[in-house]
Amino acid sequence: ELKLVQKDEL
Amino acid sequence: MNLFRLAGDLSHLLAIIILLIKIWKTRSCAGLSGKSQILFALVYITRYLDLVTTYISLYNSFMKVIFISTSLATIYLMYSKFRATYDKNHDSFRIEFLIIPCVILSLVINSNFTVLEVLWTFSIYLESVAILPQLFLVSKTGEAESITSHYLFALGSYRALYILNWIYRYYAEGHYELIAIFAGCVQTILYCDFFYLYVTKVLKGKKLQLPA
Repeated sequence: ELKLVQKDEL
Repeated sequence: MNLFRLAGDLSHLLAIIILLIKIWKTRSCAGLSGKSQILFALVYITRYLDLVTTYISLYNSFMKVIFISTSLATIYLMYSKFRATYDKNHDSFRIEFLIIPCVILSLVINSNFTVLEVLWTFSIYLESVAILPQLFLVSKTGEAESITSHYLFALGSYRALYILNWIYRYYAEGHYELIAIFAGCVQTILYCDFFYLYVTKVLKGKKLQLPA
């Protein structure tokens, strides 16, 4: 299962 | 958060403020592409849908709200309040030629086939080319006011600074996002010609005028 990187950039 | 990232965000914010001040003070949106502004609004709306699903930080949410609301305000000023000054005839770039390929590309190349992820990917691809109608307008009229050049410089610098941020994050945190990095490089390359003109002309006090 791919864990998505949290998108902390704008 | 590192210095490059912060500088990039502030540069992005500065660009938007310069644009709004220009329109408000001169009571005119001459020389500005409404189509680029529509594309940017589309970029922010499709990218920041996670505002309602994921909380990252106050800074993050605040900036997202600012980017969405100021881009909508810019569209309102251009297409409603100062509509009479909008240079419609020169702003003739066909934005469907940018939107459709970005839709297709985001459906094909994304990191996860979910609605939010595809829309995020679409916004990244679209942002990389969203300035083209504006650059097209400048090349069509052959010149740009100084304030418009400052806007373009701040807006172009933002993604260039993000590239430094990505390099830093790769080494410092092992963090990287290939789609954003690729699109960010494309975006920055599109500004190179403009950066050259900005440094050689505008910074020396001359008007940005393209060679005939």
